[in-house]
Amino acid sequence: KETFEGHQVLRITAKDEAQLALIKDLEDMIHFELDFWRGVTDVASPVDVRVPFHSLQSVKVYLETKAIEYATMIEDLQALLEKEQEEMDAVARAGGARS
Amino acid sequence: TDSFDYANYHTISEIYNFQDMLVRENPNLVSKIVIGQSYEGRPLSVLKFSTGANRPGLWIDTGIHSREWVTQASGTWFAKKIATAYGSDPALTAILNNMDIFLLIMTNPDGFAYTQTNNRMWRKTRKPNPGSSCVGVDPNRNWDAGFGEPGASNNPCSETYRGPRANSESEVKSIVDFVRSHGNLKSFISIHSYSQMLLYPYGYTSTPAKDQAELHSLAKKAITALASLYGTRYRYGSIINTIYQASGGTIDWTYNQGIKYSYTFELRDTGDYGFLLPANQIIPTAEETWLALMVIMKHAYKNAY
Repeated sequence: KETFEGHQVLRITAKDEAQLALIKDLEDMIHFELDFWRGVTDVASPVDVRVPFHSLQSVKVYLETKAIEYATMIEDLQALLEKEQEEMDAVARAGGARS
Repeated sequence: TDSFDYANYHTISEIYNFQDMLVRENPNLVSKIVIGQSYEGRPLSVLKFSTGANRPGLWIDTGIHSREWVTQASGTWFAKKIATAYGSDPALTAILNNMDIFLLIMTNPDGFAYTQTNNRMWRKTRKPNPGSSCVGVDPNRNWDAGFGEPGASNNPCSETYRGPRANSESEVKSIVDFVRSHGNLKSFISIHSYSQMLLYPYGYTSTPAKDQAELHSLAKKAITALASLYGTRYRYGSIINTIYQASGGTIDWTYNQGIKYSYTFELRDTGDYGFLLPANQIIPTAEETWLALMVIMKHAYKNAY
């Protein structure tokens, strides 16, 4: 089962069209292995992107050197997935008990 | 289905069992049509809600992007809602006395199974791509509407890979065949998450749809109804103007087939979890979306074309 230890989801906010274009450039940086959950649209809409651990530092440095604002939307993706799985397991156990 | 836990996420087999149970409980209203199968051989089962023969139809699908779990969960809630509201909700009863509703909850079953067993982040289909180690096609870029134009990727490793040709994915081709053979669908609503938008054609071209004015005003009505429950604010407009250019998309194809009321939803975004929406958001999301669906379905019923 694929795990996502150390992955974070960043919410990136462009302040103008130039920054938007710089964020768009990230889509072409294949070596970062980014997964855009919410793509680049317009300045009013934030971009959400899952960043693998091995790319975190580079992506954050890229954003900071270009003065692009970002926040960490999901700090620890794997922890969230494990919580989700636990909830599903609990439902399954409860269902089993009922039947 | 009364004891089904609508407030939690479920496995693919639980959802398939739920569908069968709903059919058994409502034999005069609900039936199951298998319109095809996925690459890995899972059934593409459509719930048909019908009170008579030879009716025009309204289509809803959920989960074409498998990782957007709130959509399949909402689809399950919609199915129960339709079954219980018929006979008690005058608006839905009127619709179902004159039209059929088709609901495809598990639009990308291989992807969904994969999100639950191997990779929660999986969005595409699961068919291998010859010559590439990357698997799957984005089934919302695989339709024959501007296929291959800008707004989709030709790289099999991309999340928006369009596939080798339009309808290459059996999950897409099965719906295409069904829509064509039915020939009388009046609305087609494809449900995604997240980012809170209600969108109409086109995505592959900036040429406005010929019904844009009507689609726009109906979208406004629908999102107003949606917001009336919990205040969730949606943006609305054509895909290309509201999000970005996207070619080979579902509703562009359905609209070009003559299904005027073609819409796609992007459901609720709490701003914290992306598409990993906590299970306690499922019912509020489904409830508010239902209000918008009803606006569109009522409009399609009252404005025959």
